[in-house]
Amino acid sequence: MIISIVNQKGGVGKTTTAVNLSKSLTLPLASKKVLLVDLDPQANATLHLTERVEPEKSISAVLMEKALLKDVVINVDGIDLVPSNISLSGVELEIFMKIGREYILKDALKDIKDEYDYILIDCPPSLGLISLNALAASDRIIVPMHLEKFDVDGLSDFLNTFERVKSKINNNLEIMGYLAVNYNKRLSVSKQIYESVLKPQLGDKMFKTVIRTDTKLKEAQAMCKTVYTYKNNSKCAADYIDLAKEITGGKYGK
Amino acid sequence: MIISIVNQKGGVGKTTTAVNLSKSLTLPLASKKVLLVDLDPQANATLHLTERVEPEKSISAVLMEKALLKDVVINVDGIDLVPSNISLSGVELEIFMKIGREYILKDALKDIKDEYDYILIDCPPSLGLISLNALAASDRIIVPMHLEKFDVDGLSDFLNTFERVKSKINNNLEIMGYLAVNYNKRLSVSKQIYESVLKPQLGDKMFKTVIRTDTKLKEAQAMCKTVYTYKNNSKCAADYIDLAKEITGGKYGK
Ligand SMILES: Nc1ncnc2c1ncn2[C@@H]1O[C@H](COP(=O)(O)OP(=O)(O)OP(=O)(O)O)[C@@H](O)[C@H]1O
Ligand SMILES: Nc1ncnc2c1ncn2[C@@H]1O[C@H](COP(=O)(O)OP(=O)(O)OP(=O)(O)O)[C@@H](O)[C@H]1O
Ligand SMILES: [Mg+2]
Ligand SMILES: [Mg+2]
Repeated sequence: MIISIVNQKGGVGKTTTAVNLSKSLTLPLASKKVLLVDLDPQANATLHLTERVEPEKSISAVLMEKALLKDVVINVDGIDLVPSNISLSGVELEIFMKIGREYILKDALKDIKDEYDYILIDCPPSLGLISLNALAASDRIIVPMHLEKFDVDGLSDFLNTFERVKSKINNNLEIMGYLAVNYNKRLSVSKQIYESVLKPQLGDKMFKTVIRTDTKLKEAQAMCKTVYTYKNNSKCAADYIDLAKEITGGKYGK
Repeated sequence: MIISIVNQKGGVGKTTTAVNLSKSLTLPLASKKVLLVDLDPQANATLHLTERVEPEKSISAVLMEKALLKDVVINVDGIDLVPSNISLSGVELEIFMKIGREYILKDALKDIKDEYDYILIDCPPSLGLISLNALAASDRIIVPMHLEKFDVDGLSDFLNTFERVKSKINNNLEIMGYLAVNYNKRLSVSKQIYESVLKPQLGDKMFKTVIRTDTKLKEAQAMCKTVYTYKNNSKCAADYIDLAKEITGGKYGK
């Protein structure tokens, strides 16, 4: 199953979710085989786990059809990663005139897709050609959100864009769920948005799992580690394990 | 003076800074005439102050050369605003083949530029054609940052992009400063990144003013108000007044 982690709103926890959900899916309880594709020119998912890589060893080379996906995959902390590089920001203009420009990633994933239980794609904070490639290649999407005004404002625009992608580029695409990230129950605005706006509006499309605010996460990122590897009994590590359980439908083992 | 608020990293306080700095520049102490241009398809700056507008009454119509800037300007809370709309995300592809495609905003600003002391441009979290239009039209840029690993990682890529824009599109462009936003002294990671990474690396390019974490800001956004209008004695309101003082070089009045 190919899942895009997407929201054009910036800084809502797309990278944090892509990386830490990948990790929790590979833990012994689930032991899923996971590929994490970093599709953001900022390469935050890559730098959350490892060092910078050269452009020819990154997803840019794959989208420019100069390398195969399996040539650039590296294994870090039990996760297979397709790293990114800032050169990716130039790729969008390069592939603009190509025939089938929205399906380049989908084609590239064809020959390795069956080796994985889950392929997670970390998307940039925009809905240009790079993100469209992710959506065209995906079965499901996860939409991380902070519980703030701008997230609620962006929902209707997001749904319109999703419907257009579904009808024009990929009619199998479904929203797996909206994920509340960085939730701090003590902030009255957040609690109010979650309880009286999002839950009523999104219903069961809202994951039951909520990712709580946790400073251990920022420490883990500064150490280039997943939150589980940094501190496996932290709130965030527990929440991402709960999310993995919810996604695998309780087939999480035990 | 035209100032772009820009950082391709998402969720670092670009919109928060553009809106609340605009407000503090218009306060009686400074009484500057300010135009705020919302160049983000998410239209967060617009929705921070007012209701949604139709595409033909937004910046999209101006960039498509279907309307003049002065036809779409609205005054809200003492700030002249050029509102945005989600249709802006389609404009990038529309203007892609136009001659002089990076200078469309610069030309549009020509006939009203002299009516304002400051024009602030809120940019989207990407460095595509829309952001390039902002950089081509600007004299200065302000780079908001959260004090986290991903912000530090993105600095070198950002500087490379800035140098390319400066040499190819606008050689007058200068970085006015990097602004620490959402600073919480109690978080050891943030304090460490500020004191031992950013200050030494950026020196006097770092604004002396720091925008502290303040929940009043989220409440103000939920109420469609600037933080000064919502609670003029809040930490955030005071910090944005200090920033206005620093930018106007103490000519802030008194
Ligand atoms: N549960 C959490 N607790 C505390 N901080 C968090 C949490 N989740 C995310 N953050 C912080 O929020 C910031 C933004 O997260 P992240 O970079 O994952 O968002 P993003 O949506 O990928 O951003 P972009 O739009 O730039 O791609 C990060 O610096 C991270 O440390
Ligand atoms: N000083 C602060 N104190 C508390 N919260 C803050 C502060 N500054 C910004 N925020 C919060 O951080 C979130 C991100 O801010 P904002 O939307 O301004 O960032 P942005 O860079 O414009 O995002 P995007 O990349 O999507 O355009 C907002 O929800 C805002 O409430
Ligand atoms: Mg990210
Ligand atoms: Mg913004």
